[in-house]
Amino acid sequence: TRSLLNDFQRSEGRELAPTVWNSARVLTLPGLTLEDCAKSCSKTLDCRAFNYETRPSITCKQLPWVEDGSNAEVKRNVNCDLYEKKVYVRKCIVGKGEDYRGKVSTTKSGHTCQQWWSKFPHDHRWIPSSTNGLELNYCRNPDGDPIGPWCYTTDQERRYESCNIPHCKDEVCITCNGEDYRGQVDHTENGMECQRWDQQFPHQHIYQPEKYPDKSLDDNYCRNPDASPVPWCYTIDPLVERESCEISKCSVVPKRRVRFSFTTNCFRGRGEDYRGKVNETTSSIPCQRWDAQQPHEHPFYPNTYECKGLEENYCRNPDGSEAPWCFTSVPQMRTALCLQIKRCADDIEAEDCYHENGKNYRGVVRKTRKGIFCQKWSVNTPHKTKINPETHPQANLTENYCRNPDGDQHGPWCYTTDPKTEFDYCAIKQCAGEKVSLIEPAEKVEFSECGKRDDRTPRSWSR
Amino acid sequence: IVGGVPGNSPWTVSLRDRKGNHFCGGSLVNSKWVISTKQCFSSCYVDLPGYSAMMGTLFKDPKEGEPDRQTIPLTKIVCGPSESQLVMLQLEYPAQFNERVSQICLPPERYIVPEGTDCEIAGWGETKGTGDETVLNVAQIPVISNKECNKYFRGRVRENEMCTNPFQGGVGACERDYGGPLACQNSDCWVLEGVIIPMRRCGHPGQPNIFIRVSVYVDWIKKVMEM
Repeated sequence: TRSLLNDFQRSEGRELAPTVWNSARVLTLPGLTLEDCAKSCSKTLDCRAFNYETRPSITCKQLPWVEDGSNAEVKRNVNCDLYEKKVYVRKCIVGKGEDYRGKVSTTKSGHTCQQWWSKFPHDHRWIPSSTNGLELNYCRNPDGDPIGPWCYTTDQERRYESCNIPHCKDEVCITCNGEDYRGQVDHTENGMECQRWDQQFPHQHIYQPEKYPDKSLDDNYCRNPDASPVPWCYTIDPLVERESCEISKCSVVPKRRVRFSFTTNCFRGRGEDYRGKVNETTSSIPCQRWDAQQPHEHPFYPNTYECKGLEENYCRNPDGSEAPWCFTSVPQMRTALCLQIKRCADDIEAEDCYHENGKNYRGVVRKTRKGIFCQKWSVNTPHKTKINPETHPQANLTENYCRNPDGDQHGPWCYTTDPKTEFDYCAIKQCAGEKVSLIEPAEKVEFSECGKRDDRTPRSWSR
Repeated sequence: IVGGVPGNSPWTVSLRDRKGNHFCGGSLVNSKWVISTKQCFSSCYVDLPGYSAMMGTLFKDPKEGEPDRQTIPLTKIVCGPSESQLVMLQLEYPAQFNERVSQICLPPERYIVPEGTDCEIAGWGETKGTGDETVLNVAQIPVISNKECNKYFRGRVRENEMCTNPFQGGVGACERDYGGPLACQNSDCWVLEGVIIPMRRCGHPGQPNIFIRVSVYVDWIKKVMEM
C-alpha cells in the first residue's frame, strides 16, 4: 500500500525546465499515469525528478537533476506538477542519513570535504558508483555511521568529521500544537511512513489538500489540520489509521505573535486570536470551564494547548472552527459558537464623505473600504465592466476614482483590482447628519416565479 | 429554532463547513445565489474551498442517496454594505428548482413590511429542547413596528433592522440558524423580508427578535447578481 510518490516532493503548478544545452538529457514518456511515472523514475538510476504534464497531453518528463540553480530552473506552469526525489532536495536527514543526497560539503567545524574519488590527503577504500551517491565532495554516510553524513576532510590533520546535518525532526521545531508546522518529517513517532494527503488509500479521509489550502497538506509530511495536540499523519499501514509524529518543540514562542495579534473586544477571521472574557453562548448559556471535564468530556486540556488561551470558561477557538466557541454548561448542548462577539471591523478609515447617495461625488478617493485600489473605469481587467464611461458618459468616470454612476443607495463604489472582488464600496462615508429614508408600505405588491410553496405535507416526507 | 415545529421551507439552505457540518442558514434568492449573514464567515475576501450549500431535504444530516437533496459548492462570497451584516454566496452551478427547492421573492426596495404581517423563520439550529434538531424547524412569528420594538430595546433598533413579536412562550432563532430567512407571506407568495442575525439570548420569553431588513439592500442584492 506504499505509493512510490512518497519518495517525491511535489511542487504544484511548477516545471523544472532544463537549460538549452541540457535539454537532450530529458527522457519523455507520453501517456503514463502519475504512479507509473514515479515508478519509472524510481527505477531509472539517474532520474532525480520528473515533470508530470496533464495538458495538452499527459506526459512524464524525467530529469537527471533537481532544482540546483545550474542545470535547470523551476518555472510556473499551471499544466504541470514537478516531483523531485526527496533525498535530493531534503536539507535534513531521517534516521542515520544513509540516503542523504544533499550538497553540503563542509564539516561541522568548517573543514572542506575531500572529493570521494580522490585518495588525497586521506587514502580510503570508498569508490563512487552510480548507486552509492558518493558524488563530488558532498557529505554522505556510506557506512551507516550513527553520527550521520560525514566526509574525509582536506585538512591533513583531520581525517574525517561529521557534517552535522540536522535531523528532520529537529530541523523545524513546533510551537504550541504545531498547527503551523511546515517541516519535512514524513514518519510517525513509531517510525511508520506517512500516507500522502492527496491520496485516499490505504485510508480514506476528509483532509484533502485543496479543501484545506491553509493547512499546507503537502505530500506525506506530518501536519496538524484538526488541532490535535501535535502534528500527525495517516500511515501507509492499513491497520493503523493515523499516528502522531515526533517533532521537537521550540524552546521559545516568537514574541511577535503574542503582542500583535490578540484581540479582546472583537474577533478577526475565525477568532483563533480572540482573548476576551465573554463566557457564555449566544443563547446566554454559561460556558463550561476548559479545565473541567463535566458536563462534557473533551480533549482540549489547557496545558496541552498552552497557546490557545483556554482560561476559565471564556469563548475560544482552539481547533479552527468558524468562530470562538465553548463547551456549554448544559448536558444537552455539548458546544456552541459565541457568534454574539462582534467581528472586528476591517474597514479602513474613511477618507472622504458624500452627500445623499453620493451620485454627485467627484472626489479623488480611489480605494475600497478594505483598502484595495480601484480598477480604472475605462479598462476591462481584472474585471470586465458593465458600467463605464461609454455607458454612463455623464457620471464623470475618470481614472479609478470612486463614483456612483448607477445611483447605488449605499454610496460611491468602484470595480476593484482584486480578481476575487468584482466591485466594492469605497472608503467614503455619508456626511454627518444625513439619513437613509425608508418608504411606507406600497399598496399592492405583485410577485411571480418566486416564493411559492406547496403547503400540503406529502406522505413521503414522513420517514 | 426555539419554539418551532418541523416544517417545509424550500428556499432555506443549510450552509456546510469543510467537514460537512451544518453551521449556518441561508436563503435562495435565485438559482445561483444565497443570502446569509456576514457573522457566519471569517472574511469576504477569501476563497471558500470545501464550503457548500445543502437544500432539498428536511433532514439536517440526510442519508446518502436521499432523493432531491442537492449539495452545491460555494465559489464566491460578496460582502454587503458595511452596516448590512449581509453576504451573498454564489453557487458553483445553479440549483435545480422543484417541489423541495425554490427561490424566495425579494421585497420592493426600501419597503416596510406592515405590522402584523404573518411571517416565519426556519433553520436546523439549536432548539433548546423545544423541538427535533434532526429536521428543519419552522416558527410562525408576526411583524411588529420598530417603534414598538424600541420600547423593549430602548431605541437601539435601527432603520435597517426589523422586529417580530415577542411571545411569552419564547420563540426565536438560535445557534446555527443565523443567516436564515424571515419569510413573510404576500398573497400566495413568500417574501424574504429579514435575515436572522445573532442576538443576545435565544427565544427568550417576551423578547422581540431582530432581523436585518432586506428591503434596504435589495438594490445591492440585484446589483451583485447582475454584475
